[in-house]
Amino acid sequence: MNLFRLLGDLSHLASIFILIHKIQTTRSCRGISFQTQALYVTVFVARYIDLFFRWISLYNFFMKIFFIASSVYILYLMKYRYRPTHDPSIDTFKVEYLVGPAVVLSLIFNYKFEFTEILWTFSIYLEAVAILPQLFMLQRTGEAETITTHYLAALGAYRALYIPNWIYRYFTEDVVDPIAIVAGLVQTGLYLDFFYVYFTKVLQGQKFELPA
Amino acid sequence: YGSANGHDEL
Repeated sequence: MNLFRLLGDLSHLASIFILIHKIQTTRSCRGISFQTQALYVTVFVARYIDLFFRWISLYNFFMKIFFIASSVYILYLMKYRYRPTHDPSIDTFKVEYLVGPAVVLSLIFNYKFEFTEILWTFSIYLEAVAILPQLFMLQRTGEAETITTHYLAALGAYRALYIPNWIYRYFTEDVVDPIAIVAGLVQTGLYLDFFYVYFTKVLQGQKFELPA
Repeated sequence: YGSANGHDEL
């Protein structure tokens, strides 16, 4: 564990709290992609299946439980509690285009051809692109509530912080995980456009609006 | 190299 990794994980936690806070205070899941949230549940369940056979640490254990539980809770909020506030007509990204390639890639590029290992790899590839339905929705509507942009910024920061974490681990522990790194770089790259608008508009006190 | 880190990241 190093500082980058810890800050990354805390940023990830923060993003989830921000999202739940947004849904509960506005009593609405407007602007949030159900598809992206459903993909995150898939990612966490596929990756953290190792809860049953691999012990890493208490920290690791509780974080995994939290990510699975909170992501399922968010789906519940969107699907049942605040269902009328979700507009499926603007959340139309075809998730098959993400899940399909993630399955195929994980079958080809993995460390070991074993069921749980392939699930782990699949979860890494899927997480890399899971934000796309959300970004697509943002692009379509061209604007976002400020709180939603804070959620995305925290989520993007989590991914960005994992990069110095890998560099640090390379030098201190001699650990290199090419699958996680390549997928992580792709994932972080997807946030660049968003970050540009976030820093130049939202943090200057303006509303998040994309040029028409 | 590879999964040497034992997938200890979240």
